[in-house]
Amino acid sequence: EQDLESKDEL
Amino acid sequence: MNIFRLAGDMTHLASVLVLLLKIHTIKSCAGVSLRTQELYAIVFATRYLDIFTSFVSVYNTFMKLVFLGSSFSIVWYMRYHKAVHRTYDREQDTFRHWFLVLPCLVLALLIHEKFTFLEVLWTFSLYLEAVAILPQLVLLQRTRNIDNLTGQYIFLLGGYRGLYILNWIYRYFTEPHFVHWITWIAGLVQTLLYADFFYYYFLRFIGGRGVE
Repeated sequence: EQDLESKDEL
Repeated sequence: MNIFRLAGDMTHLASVLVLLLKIHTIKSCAGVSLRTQELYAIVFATRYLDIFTSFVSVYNTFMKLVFLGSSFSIVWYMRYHKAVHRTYDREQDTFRHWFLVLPCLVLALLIHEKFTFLEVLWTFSLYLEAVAILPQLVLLQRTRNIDNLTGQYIFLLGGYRGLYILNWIYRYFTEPHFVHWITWIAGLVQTLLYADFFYYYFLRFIGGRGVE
């Protein structure tokens, strides 16, 4: 889940 | 998505569009560092490899495609478009970009969250983005010539960095597990580089010499 959080930025 | 993040993305988008507009309509890239633009193309290419593996939102995928497309278009214009290429300050833009790429790659191999191919390249892109503006700043100091569009480009990029920091502060306090040291430190270093530039820029401006 943390992965998705960090990867949701550009 | 909070207001700082959205404003940051829009400022980032505006910076790229300002540059493309300048190059496309004026057919000039005077004062623009090809080295920096190539570094940004590498940054986006290595960061957005996950475009094939993970889907976040239509907005995210769309923006990734826009940044990839625009950064490679700018490099293409500067390298291969005859009229634009003629205006490129080749002799002044001599910053060795390998001196930035290699240390960032080594650092990403040493310091990362997970040792996987995508993760290391993603981390590399963060480190590289932090320093990618350096050739542009060096070129600016050498030519001492900053036209309106080049100035606006750098101002918008700096604004984007500042807004992203506000976004991280906001997310830190509103999202329970939002802690990303690597992203934050790389982002902070990048913002400090811009702050240094703005300081120099304002000193010149206040010094009465203005901006040519």
